[in-house]
Amino acid sequence: FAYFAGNPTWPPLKRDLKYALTATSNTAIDKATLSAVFARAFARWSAATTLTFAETESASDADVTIGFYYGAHGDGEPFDGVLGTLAHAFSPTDGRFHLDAAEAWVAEGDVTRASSDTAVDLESVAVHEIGHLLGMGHSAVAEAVMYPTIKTRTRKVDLARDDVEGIQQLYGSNPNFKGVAPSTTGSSPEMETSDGGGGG
Amino acid sequence: TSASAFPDLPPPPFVNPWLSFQNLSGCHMGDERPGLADLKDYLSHFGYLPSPPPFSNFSDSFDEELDAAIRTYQRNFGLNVTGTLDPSTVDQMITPRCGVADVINGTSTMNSSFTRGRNL
Repeated sequence: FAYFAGNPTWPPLKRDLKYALTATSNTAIDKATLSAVFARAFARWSAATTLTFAETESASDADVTIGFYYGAHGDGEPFDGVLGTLAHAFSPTDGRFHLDAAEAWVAEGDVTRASSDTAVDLESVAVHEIGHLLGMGHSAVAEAVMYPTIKTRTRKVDLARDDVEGIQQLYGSNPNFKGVAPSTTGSSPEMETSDGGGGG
Repeated sequence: TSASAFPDLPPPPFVNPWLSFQNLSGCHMGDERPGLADLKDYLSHFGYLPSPPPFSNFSDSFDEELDAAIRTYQRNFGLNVTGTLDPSTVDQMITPRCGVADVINGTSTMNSSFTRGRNL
């Protein structure tokens, strides 16, 4: 695992974070489904740490804002259309999380059976980007959610040991954490993927 | 014009902005090949090469800096460290990914304790 320069984190008095879905008009996914996907993604990090997350309707009340954007969207990091760069997020305590609206996001059902060659699992990308929002950099461990790439029609949402060790060094451990899933301990990379689900 | 006016339009074409890197497979130091400048842009964006000087662009030359950048990339992604654009390296490069940089200034890697540079 790796951190950003200076190891930025959310301050100790900021352990209960609020997030808002602020730019969803560029996606056909309905709001309820989006809320469910992001709630699950945040819960995966919360389970391992002392952090909690709750959705709020008010952007001004939120620590984290999440939106779908096409192309240039004002932060100097334009999106590039289908595939390529899927999303990006800023380190603490910025809180911005942007997704490329051009992607064929899959928010429900089995992404490994998606008909589109360009289908990308929304929850998998959300778990990764939340890691950045919390201060995690990219990992060289292929089974870690903080690995920089993800193939199409692939689902990778479980924190690996590498992810858990990294986030717990930043925020401490949740005493109720039950440990990483057996398939993500680091010895045998496993992901749910379709046959030949390459990156294009 | 509403989309419903053209109900038989085919879906958007399959697009991957990095697919052209496949044309560079097999390139190695000393080569001059159209498209290497785009690859350098890619590697610069993700931190493996410094940005070109203001008002200039990358060249299509496979130089020492590109060789070193590719070696760092291969090391980070657990590939054979050859310095050449072998097929497995190209396959990794065209895989969809997060827009946050892996490395900055070639001085730190995904294996290190922190990622320098842009906090995006």
